[in-house]
Amino acid sequence: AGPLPLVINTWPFTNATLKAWSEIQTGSYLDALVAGCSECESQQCDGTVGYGGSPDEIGETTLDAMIMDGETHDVGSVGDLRRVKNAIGVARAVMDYTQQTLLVGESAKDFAVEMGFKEESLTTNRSAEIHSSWLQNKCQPNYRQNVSPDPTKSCGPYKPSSKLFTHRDFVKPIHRWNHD
Amino acid sequence: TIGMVVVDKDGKIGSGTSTNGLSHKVPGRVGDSPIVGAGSYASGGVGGAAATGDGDIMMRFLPSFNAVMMMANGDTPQKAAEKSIMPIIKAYPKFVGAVIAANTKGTYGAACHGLGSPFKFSVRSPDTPTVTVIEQPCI
Repeated sequence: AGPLPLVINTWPFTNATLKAWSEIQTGSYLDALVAGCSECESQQCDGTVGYGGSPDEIGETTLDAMIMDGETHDVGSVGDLRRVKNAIGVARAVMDYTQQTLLVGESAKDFAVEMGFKEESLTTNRSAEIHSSWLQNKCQPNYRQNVSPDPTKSCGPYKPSSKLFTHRDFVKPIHRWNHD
Repeated sequence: TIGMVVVDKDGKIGSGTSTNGLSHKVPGRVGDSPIVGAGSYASGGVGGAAATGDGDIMMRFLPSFNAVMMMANGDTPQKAAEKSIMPIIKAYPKFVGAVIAANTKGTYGAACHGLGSPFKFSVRSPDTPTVTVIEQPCI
């Protein structure tokens, strides 16, 4: 066994680790989690956390976040959060100010605003460029299948194919700079 | 994505995640990060875990919950992390992802698959002079 306290996180996001470590010296483990993840959100760690990264097909950045208290099994979670930067903060608010577990989409944004979070665009020049390049590359890669026009060659809008003919067997572009 | 597990000096534990997901996802798509037991999980007196990678695949196997249950049954965090991704690899040999795990006594470990290089994760404890990046070779 190692000594405590302990902060551990995925990827070499050392500033987030440091922030959580600093917070745990005086705050709670939940405060440390929020501080650490918030640090990554504001620093846009690897472009995989926070605003201005991973635009969807229509160019919008959306955020997912969760916090879990292992002592009580309380959970606060947000999915497809739009136009609010501090996703882990909103997740904490779901845990603290509701008896529910997971809020999503526009309604999650409305909840966040109600709880005092600022509504603002998550798009940056960088995310706009990523989306523009993707459009110029005929929307490749994408995650569609069994639709027409052929999603391996064309952008949408897509319609369902008359029959399901395949599961796309391709290596998804999951790597250090593109992941959940 | 960042997935984090924190244990305080009294052994109390929590976990969290934050991500902007995959580039060019279908609008409305949500990954594993906000799904309890998928993106992360924590259980007092046992430990916590967090996952990263292909969320569409990982959420089908609840690897974080799996890892914590393995620790509850006596596995080390390292072994629990490894065992938690084995069912995913079996079903999806091209799967890309990683799991970190820690118990409430301060022991930790990680496992990964398909990254093409060692998985790097960050640790700070009284045992480390500062934040330390550890490289875990993939299975």
